[in-house]
Amino acid sequence: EMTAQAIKQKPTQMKGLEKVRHIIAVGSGKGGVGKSMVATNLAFSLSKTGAKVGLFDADIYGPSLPTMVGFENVSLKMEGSFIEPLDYEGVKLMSFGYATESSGESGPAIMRGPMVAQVIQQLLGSTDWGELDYLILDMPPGTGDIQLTIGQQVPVTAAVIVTTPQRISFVDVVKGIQMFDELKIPTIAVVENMSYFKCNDCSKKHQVFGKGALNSLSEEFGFTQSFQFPMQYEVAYYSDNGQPLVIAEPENEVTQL
Amino acid sequence: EMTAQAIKQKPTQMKGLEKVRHIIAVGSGKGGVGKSMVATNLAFSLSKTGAKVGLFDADIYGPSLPTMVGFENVSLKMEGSFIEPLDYEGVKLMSFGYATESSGESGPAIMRGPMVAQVIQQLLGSTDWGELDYLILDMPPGTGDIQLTIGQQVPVTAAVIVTTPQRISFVDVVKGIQMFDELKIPTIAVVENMSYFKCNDCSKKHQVFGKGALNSLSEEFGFTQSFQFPMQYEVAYYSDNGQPLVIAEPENEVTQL
Ligand SMILES: Nc1ncnc2c1ncn2[C@@H]1O[C@H](COP(=O)(O)OP(=O)(O)O)[C@@H](O)[C@H]1O
Ligand SMILES: Nc1ncnc2c1ncn2[C@@H]1O[C@H](COP(=O)(O)OP(=O)(O)O)[C@@H](O)[C@H]1O
Ligand SMILES: [Zn+2]
Repeated sequence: EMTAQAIKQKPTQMKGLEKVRHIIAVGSGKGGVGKSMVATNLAFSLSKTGAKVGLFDADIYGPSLPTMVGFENVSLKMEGSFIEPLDYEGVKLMSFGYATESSGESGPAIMRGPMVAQVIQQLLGSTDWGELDYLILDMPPGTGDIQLTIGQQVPVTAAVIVTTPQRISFVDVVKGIQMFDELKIPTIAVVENMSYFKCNDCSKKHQVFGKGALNSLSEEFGFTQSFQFPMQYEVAYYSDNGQPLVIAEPENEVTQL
Repeated sequence: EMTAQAIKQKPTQMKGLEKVRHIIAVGSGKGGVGKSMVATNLAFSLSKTGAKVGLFDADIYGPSLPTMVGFENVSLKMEGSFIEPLDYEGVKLMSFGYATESSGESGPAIMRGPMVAQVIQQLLGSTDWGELDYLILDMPPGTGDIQLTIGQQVPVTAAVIVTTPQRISFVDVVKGIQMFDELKIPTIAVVENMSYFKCNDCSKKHQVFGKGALNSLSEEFGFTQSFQFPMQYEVAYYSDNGQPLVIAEPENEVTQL
């Protein structure tokens, strides 16, 4: 009964997505685990290999992309009924945060479900993504309206799950994986972020958030690909300064994704 | 236009709240900053001073309370049209996670806004909280249906805001404070969590997530009370093992709230 709403509808006429080959959702269920950081760096890593890539920030309540990839003055342009995406080092970008910045409204998006679903349909479906090999979707926390709208109307190819070592995160992440299953989206990889912190004075590795459960997640759900990222000062520094780590520090161990 | 929905309605007949003196919302806008940890320890700290306290987990999509304060076998009982709250060391507890555990459904709550709003009204309004000095509401991330339903229907006395040093968190927290302002809920304190990590081998303090913006938040919004918590292995350890830090380690510096 709880999951009755998860029956997949036929993908809508999201004109902007017609020439996109693969759509990858980066999600987790839990907030603050590093989804936006992973989605942003995944997009720019794929682009460095020569693929045509786009990145969509699906978090209407708390858009992160304008902070992670910053522009001086944002002004979105329309081309007919399409919205032109922004471009940074060849990656196409769109976020509700760019739309509100461009129209000068920076307040909170105090909206109920139906309104948020409409914003997602317009922003994702009317952006002129053009020909892309990959469109990365940076998903918000939870399993509500935004996830359902995207799951039911967007032909998502696969999902990447991000977690942290805490048990709370494991509990929420399992819900996120089960939701993707309900929506018939295969989960292809798991990233455990903030796995440890290495003191730069004495090189001791600290598992601040505990040992984590990456092994049991991989065993339980049969993931073939799993990665562990350390907590690093540089990761937070470049996010705060609007530059993807992959561009700022290509040699950093976190960018070996 | 975006905030038009924020106009306050008259508090509904939430019978369970009739004998509650003060209701404090612990929120932030951003997920994963430590709202549940702060809300849980605030509730148990207040209870240790002799006050009668309740704690409600308002995150329907990702309930944390059943992990933070664990029970062997959860089974919720009804008393007429009221739900009996659980009790741990004298603090009354209620969470959607306890309700699903008690009925054996542990899957994700894949629900759209109107359904979630109904679950909140029933769970918060029909719990028999009895006579309480304080009811602490552990709020979910975002500024959507749950926040609107509580803001419009529950006589919240004040809010405590939790943030972390990253810029992304500052941006979301400002939205959370502005939403509380729209809903006429005064923010009385700010907690910056994970401000630094102290290596237990060489005692170096690392500001892994940067310097933070506690001063500018306090100046911009005029907060009189602000706290900084370090990132500590013990905090994550006791949360993962279902015991409030205040009970497990009363002398810990984080519990000097
Ligand atoms: N491994 C890491 N080390 C240091 N900081 C990190 C790491 N991963 C994420 N962060 C920082 O933590 C914050 C939260 O991450 P974010 O990607 O916004 O999480 P989510 O999208 O899951 O809410 C960001 O400022 C980000 O830069
Ligand atoms: N200061 C801290 N040091 C170590 N772990 C922490 C700290 N604050 C929170 N945590 C852990 O991080 C996880 C996320 O915190 P939580 O309270 O669930 O955040 P939120 O409610 O904002 O999503 C929890 O497992 C919690 O125990
Ligand atoms: Zn050290």
